[in-house]
Amino acid sequence: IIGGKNAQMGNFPWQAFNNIHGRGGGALLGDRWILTAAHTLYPKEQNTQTNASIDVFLGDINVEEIKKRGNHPVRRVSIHPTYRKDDAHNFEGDIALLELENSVTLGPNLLPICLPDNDTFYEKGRMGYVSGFGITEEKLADHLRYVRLPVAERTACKRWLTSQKSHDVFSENMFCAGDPSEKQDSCQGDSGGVFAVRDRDGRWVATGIVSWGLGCGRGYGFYTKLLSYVDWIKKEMEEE
Amino acid sequence: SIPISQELFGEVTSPLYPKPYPNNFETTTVLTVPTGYRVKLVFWQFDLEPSEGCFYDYVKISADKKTLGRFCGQLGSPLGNPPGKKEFISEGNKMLLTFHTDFSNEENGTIMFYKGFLAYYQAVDLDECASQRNTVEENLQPQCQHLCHNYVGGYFCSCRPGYELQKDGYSCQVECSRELYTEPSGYVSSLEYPQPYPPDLRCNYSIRVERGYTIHLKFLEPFEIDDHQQVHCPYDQLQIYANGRNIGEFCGKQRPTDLDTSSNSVDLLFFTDESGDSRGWKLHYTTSIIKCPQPKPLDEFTIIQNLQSQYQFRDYFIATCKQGYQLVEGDQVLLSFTAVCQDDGTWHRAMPRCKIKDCGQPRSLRNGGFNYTTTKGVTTYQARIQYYCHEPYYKMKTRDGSSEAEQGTYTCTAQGIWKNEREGEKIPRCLPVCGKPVNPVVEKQR
Repeated sequence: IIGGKNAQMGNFPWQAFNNIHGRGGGALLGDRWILTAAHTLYPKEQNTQTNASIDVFLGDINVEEIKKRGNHPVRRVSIHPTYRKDDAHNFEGDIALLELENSVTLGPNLLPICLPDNDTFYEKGRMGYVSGFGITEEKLADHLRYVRLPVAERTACKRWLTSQKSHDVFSENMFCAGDPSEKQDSCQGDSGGVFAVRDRDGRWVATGIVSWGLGCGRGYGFYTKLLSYVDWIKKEMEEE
Repeated sequence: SIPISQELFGEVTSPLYPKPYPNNFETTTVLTVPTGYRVKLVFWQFDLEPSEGCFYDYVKISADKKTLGRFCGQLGSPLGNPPGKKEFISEGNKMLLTFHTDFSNEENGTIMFYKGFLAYYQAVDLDECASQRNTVEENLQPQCQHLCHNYVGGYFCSCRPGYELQKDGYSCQVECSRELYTEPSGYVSSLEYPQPYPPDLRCNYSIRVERGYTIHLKFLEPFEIDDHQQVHCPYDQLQIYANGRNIGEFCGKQRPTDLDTSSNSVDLLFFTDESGDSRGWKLHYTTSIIKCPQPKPLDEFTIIQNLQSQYQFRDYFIATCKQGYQLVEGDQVLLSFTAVCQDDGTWHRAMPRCKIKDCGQPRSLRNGGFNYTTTKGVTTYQARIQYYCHEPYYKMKTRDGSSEAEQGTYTCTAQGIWKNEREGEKIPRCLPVCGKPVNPVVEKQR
């Protein structure tokens, strides 16, 4: 997290910490599903080991403490079928679900986040929070940090990408957040964590998954647009 | 004499009949019928020289060493003694008919011709028993010691109850060791009652009636068994057993009280010594069907179906419980209960109890719990609990139109199962509550 703050216990109780191909994040859905980015499991442009262990930790804001709480074994991994590991410039379908072997017991430091049900969450300027154990300004975090970011205008993000001579795909199933003029952003190690906003009822809703960006803290961040994948998520989680 | 073979009937005539019989002639015809029969003789034709006292020609009939008559002349003649239609019957199976003629048949110098006789004989049954009756009167040895039974051509003897006919077919000896009575009611008595009973008896009178019946004994007057004032029944005694169990030993002159044996099997053993002249005993036995005690519930929750006013052998009753209770026999839970009235007047199973159904500990609710809305810890019929979820992290899954209170209320049913009115046995679910952190980020600085 660039330009953020340390989180307090219970601020982001859905936050998961995983260590698969390096540090990554995730969010608790229900009491036995972890929502994350597909590229934390299958990174782009990397010959990943097929049977890398998937370690998932929950329930704390400190890396050492969260590890002490123990790994939550994963029963099943579900990668969205549109995700293409081999296409380095297209993070379409960067979403995955991990089904835990056992349900977790919810409490003040371990609670699930909700899923979006309408497009208003993606209006320009809608403020959201991104949290993660990823790198800060040149330093790997040992504490959960968060940053408050506005949803950006799609055309602005496209223009910015063009200016950066980027050929990366910015599809309808993604949204962008941040402000090039502000040094606030998510960064490596935050992938898989969610972009969370509060709805009118005060409920926290995950609207995006930290997906990709060009560097950190110097432009927009790109997020998987969860609203596009709610049906898939529900199908995977079945009645849950 | 001329023996005639043993026929059941036949004719006897004078020589040359119907031509005149010869002079100076005498013959005796022996009429014999089978043993057990008597000989009956009747004259159909009779025409002999008449004379005073039948001195010249005559027919003499004798049987059983007696002369039954001497006959001559014709019917209507002034002299002689014609037999007419008279029937001659022997005592035994033999009759002798002697025919005698003199040297001539003249009347006033005229030679007379007489045709002689034609007689018919037949065998008639001998009532040997009648002759016994006569001989008894004459104090002679009877043909049967006790009872005589005549039949055509013979007779047989039998003995009074308690006696057994001996091999000689005539004499009777006491035999009372296997007397069996199977009628539903009747009389049993000592031998010769009310005359003195014989000595040295070892009698066994068995009364056996159908299972499920009980035998009642009522002794009649007089009751008299040799007794001693100081020693209990030293000489003769009557022992009574019901189902092999001794229920009394009796003697003296005091009639035993009426006995209800509660058994379908009674044995009376009567022993006598070599002397004494008591008159014995007699009883009237009756039977009645055995009844079982009226079934009574042991608790207020037991129901006896179709309760009858009385129960007898082979009747049965079915016990059930009021709703919410179950039958128990000891520690064993019964699915049903039936008791049958036995032949000894007892029920084949003891009355069960009805124990309230216990639903047991309610199933634990994951991420939730329950409270008793009735008495805490009581899990029996009609107990009620309320499930809840660990809020605020979990919330009970409810159906449309149903509140958590309704959804979480479970009652212990009569079947011993915790049930919710709408959901049945299925317990509620506690679902995670999303997006409600207890300590969300708060931006104070503006």
